[in-house]
Amino acid sequence: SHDYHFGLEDHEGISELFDCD
Amino acid sequence: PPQTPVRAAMNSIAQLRVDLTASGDQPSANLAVYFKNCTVDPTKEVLQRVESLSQLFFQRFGQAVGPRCVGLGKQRFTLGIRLYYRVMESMLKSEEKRLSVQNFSKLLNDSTFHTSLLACALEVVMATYGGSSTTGVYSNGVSPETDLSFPWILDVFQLAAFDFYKVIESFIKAEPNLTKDIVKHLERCEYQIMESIAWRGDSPLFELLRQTHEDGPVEQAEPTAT
Repeated sequence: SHDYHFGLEDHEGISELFDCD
Repeated sequence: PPQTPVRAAMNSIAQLRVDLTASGDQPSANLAVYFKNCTVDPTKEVLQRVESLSQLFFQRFGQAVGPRCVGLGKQRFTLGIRLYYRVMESMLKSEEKRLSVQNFSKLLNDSTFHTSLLACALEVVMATYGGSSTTGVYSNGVSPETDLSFPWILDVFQLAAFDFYKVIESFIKAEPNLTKDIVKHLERCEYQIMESIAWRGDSPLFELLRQTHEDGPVEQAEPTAT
C-alpha cells in the first residue's frame, strides 16, 4: 500500500550490501 | 469518521503493539537455527550487544525525556527488539531463498549489520510514537519539545548514517506490516542521509569511494555521440 521506490537489483540483497556475499 | 492526527497516531501505536505481541524478546526458534548454521555461532554476541545497546538507549532516552520516563524508554526498546528479531528472521528467509545458502556467518557476525538493523527497528518504533510530535500534539507521554526523531538514534548508537542506510530497503521489503506513514518516514530518512548526513567528514562513504576509485572504473564511459 506504499509507493516506496525499491532500487536493489534482483541479484542484490542485504548480504551484498554488507559485503557478505 | 475522519481521524484526527492524535487518533491516527494512537491507532498506529496500538497496531504496532498488537502486531509485535506475538514476537518474542529473544531470538525465535527459526533464528536460533540460522545462528547454529553459522560457521561461528553469533548467539552470545547478539544477546550481549542487545544488552549493551539497551543500556545506551535507556540512558539517552532518560536524559532526553526525563528520568521519570525511563519506563517509557524500556517499553519502546522492547518493541524495537521484537521488531529487530522478526525482521532479521524475515531477511534471512528471503536471503536463503535468493542465494540458496543457510550459512550466514559473515553477516550475522557483523556488528554493524546488527546495530543498523536494531537502530532501524527502533527508528520505526520512535517514529510511530513520535508521529504526534511532528504534528505538535502531546499524546505519547513525550513533550513535543523533546526531539527523538531521526537521526537521534544514530547518535545514541554512534552508528554511521551510511550503514543505517544500507538496511532500510531490505527492512521495508522484509516487513510488509509497516504502515504507509512509516515507509514514507524511512524514505525521508534515506533522502536525509543521502543529501547530507552521509557526506559528513567521518562518514565511511568516503573510504568506500576512495576504494572504488583505486579499483578503477568498472564500466567504460559511453562514447560521445558523433
